[in-house]
Amino acid sequence: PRSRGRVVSDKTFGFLVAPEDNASELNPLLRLPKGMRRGYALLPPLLKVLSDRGHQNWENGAPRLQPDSRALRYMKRLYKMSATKEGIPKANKSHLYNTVRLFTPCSEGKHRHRDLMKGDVHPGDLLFNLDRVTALEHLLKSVLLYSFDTSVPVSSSVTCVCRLAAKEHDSSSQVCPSVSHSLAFNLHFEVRKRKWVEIDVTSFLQPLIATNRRNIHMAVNITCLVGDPQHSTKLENPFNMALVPPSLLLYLNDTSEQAYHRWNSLRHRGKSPVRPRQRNIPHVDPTGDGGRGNSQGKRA
Amino acid sequence: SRQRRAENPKEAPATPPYNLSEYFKQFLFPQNECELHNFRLSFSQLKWDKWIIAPHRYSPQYCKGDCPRVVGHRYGSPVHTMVQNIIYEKLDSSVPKPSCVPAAYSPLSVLTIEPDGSIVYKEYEDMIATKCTCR
Repeated sequence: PRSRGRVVSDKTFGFLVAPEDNASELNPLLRLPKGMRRGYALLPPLLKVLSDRGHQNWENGAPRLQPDSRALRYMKRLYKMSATKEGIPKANKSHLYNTVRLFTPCSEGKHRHRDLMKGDVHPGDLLFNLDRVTALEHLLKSVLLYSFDTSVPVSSSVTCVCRLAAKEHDSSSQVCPSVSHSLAFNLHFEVRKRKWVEIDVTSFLQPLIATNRRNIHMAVNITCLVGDPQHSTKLENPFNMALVPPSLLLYLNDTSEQAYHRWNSLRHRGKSPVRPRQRNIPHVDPTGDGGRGNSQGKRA
Repeated sequence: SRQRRAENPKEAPATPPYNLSEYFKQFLFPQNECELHNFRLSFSQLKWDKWIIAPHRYSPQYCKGDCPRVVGHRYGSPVHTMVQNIIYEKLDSSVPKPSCVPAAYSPLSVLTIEPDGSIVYKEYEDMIATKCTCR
């Protein structure tokens, strides 16, 4: 439309700009009337992103990668817990995230990431490429998600000792000999119907993700004792075979305008916006899983 | 009107009383008044179901219909809307009449597959129209 003296702030349309030629490729449903196509497509970011992808089955020439089926099953379950059938986010106040990203580890063949593979990578190492995380997405919680190959018979209870070490890459992307972060902890769980084990690595990864690290290189050493730790336990090999390389789950708060902000909707409903005060905010589990600590601690 | 009819029967028959409400209605409430209309699409229709895993169906809804000349509080319209209507009717018909547009939205949660094979659950603001207004 003719903008009579109307100032179009590029902030508003910055992320919606679609060059003219893209408009011609758009799906007919999305094609805007001629007058509107000058310079930008007024598409909500979701449709803009998708309509671009609609005609780019290849990302910059590379074939579209299909996700791991186990990971897909987990995310569908997370979707069912977070939204209704029509796709409306459930009004679950304790669920602070508005974005959850699941990354499967890069392997030699699948995601050959140039500056990752120069360093020495051991078989047990995990390489995650976090290019898709945007600068406006702030980390709330990160989890290593182990799933079990249920075909391997494993008795009911398992106790594991898990050692994580993050490897730094210096500028020449050689792996530095000194390991900068390491973490060891015990894990005890029942493997009856449980298909997933979530290991909270938030404090471990926070420093790496806070420095906007695009590639996470971790050495993971997990040894498990099968059986009840009080009685006879034995280190059983079958269990280690059952462990599939873990996925990395990031619970994020997307602060961009087009993302849904719960406190914003509270404000619209006439309540004062519940903005986190800058004082030391008690670490609340963003997934609302009922974090540890007594109610006293929580109230504090 | 009955007495007037008795005095001079030749006068054109007045409209019978029951039409009065019809008569006024054309001024107060247009036939196809501005309101929210249902629209459901499935991402498979758009061939996007390869990377939009959920939801399968999406109802963005839309607003359609004429705005009454005197909108007042009925649509939560500001007084400006009536002023715009008066400008259109009395001063300059190139100024558009008030339009029927969404006034409130609800968010949508989407599960998609990224080009690198990672999976993302995202909640987007303002993706479903829930209320209409005249502006």
